[in-house]
Amino acid sequence: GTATVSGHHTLQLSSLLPATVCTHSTIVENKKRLKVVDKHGPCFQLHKNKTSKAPTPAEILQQDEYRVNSIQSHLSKNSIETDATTIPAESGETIGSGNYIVTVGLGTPKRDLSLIFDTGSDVTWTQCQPCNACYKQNEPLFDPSKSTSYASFSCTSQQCSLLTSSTGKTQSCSSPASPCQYGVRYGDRSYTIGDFGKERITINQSDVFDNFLFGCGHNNQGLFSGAAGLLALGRGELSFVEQTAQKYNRIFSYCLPPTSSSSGFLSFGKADKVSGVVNYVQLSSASLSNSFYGLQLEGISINERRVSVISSSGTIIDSGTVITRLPASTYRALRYEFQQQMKQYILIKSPVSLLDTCYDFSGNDNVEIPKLSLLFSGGTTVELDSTGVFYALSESQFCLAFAGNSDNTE
Amino acid sequence: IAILGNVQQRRLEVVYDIGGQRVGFRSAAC
Repeated sequence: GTATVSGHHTLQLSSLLPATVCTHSTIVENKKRLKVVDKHGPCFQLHKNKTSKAPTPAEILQQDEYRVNSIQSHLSKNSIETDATTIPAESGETIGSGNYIVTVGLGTPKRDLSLIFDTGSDVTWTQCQPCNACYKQNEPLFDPSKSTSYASFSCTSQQCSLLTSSTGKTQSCSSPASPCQYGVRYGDRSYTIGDFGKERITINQSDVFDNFLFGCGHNNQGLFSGAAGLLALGRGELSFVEQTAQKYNRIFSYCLPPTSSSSGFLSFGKADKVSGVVNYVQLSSASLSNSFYGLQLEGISINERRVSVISSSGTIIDSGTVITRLPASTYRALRYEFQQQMKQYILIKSPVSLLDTCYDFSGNDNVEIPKLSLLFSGGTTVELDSTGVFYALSESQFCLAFAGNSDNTE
Repeated sequence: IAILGNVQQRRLEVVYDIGGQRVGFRSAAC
């Protein structure tokens, strides 16, 4: 749906709009890759059951704000604690859930479950029977009593102490035989609470992991769009990445699909030889929380001309945040130059406050848009795909998918 | 803190090599 003409991309607008039909995957499916689909799109097959209504773009952006607020709060808390100062930040919450779904097997016999994957989370969980309070999910609930490989832990177990160190929450332990309880509350007030246990998790026929530590949720509420739970790909020691480090050596990759009707992939371990160059950027964690994947983004270029410089304390890459957030001054510089390059189109007042550079593309099937690239420390440049520039609010309103943090010093 | 969101990651393969302390990007991967 895209082409490059005279230094610009030609973008087919329909590729950004919500689709009703899932297109056949063009990815060569292989046993090392899990298929990734949009949580709200037609390729999440279970949407056909209509047990959950797809949110509007405005609702998705509101959720995105909750997630970003949680991330900023979490990071502020960490940095402020280092400085031995106190701020009134919300604590005890992790960030909101992500936007992309993969299917993995859990238990013996294996039950396939559609889980949201999230690089910002450390605890994997699924809704379990018996359920005291559960949101609607499209697959039957996982029943640990019907799995021969499930076991729970007591609150005095070593595994339970791992949970305490990972979530920062102290276990209440009335007696040594009391069950180990986990609880995760997300930034949008969604939550999951239940038994902490271990189970067999199956990625594919040859990649099966016994004793995988996860949460079996008996009280769960939130906007999880019919998914059965969450696959945590964060940096904590309970994340899937850490628990499978012996086999996969802490290497994984994903490709997020360009449209809601197409699919991407999630794979673990060193990749087979692929076409195309991988441009690497140094991972930086020292100045950020241990929970997130930090990079040093230094600037942004439009049509190969650097227009904004980032001098903030760092950048994290997150699979669950929708809109890229930049320091306020960086965003202003990007916005100015972007608007200059898009002068031939009608700029409209945004109906969504988060996004303030929106265009009315009525009457156009395709538009020409400038090339945007991310400039990282070490000289690495990553050019964005043409589908990675705009966020569609409606069939005629398309907004630059960047936003500024409210203040550089906030 | 800036956050690189998922719209900007579309079609890029994002490779997390935690042991190697690096994150890679490959264009037009899906």
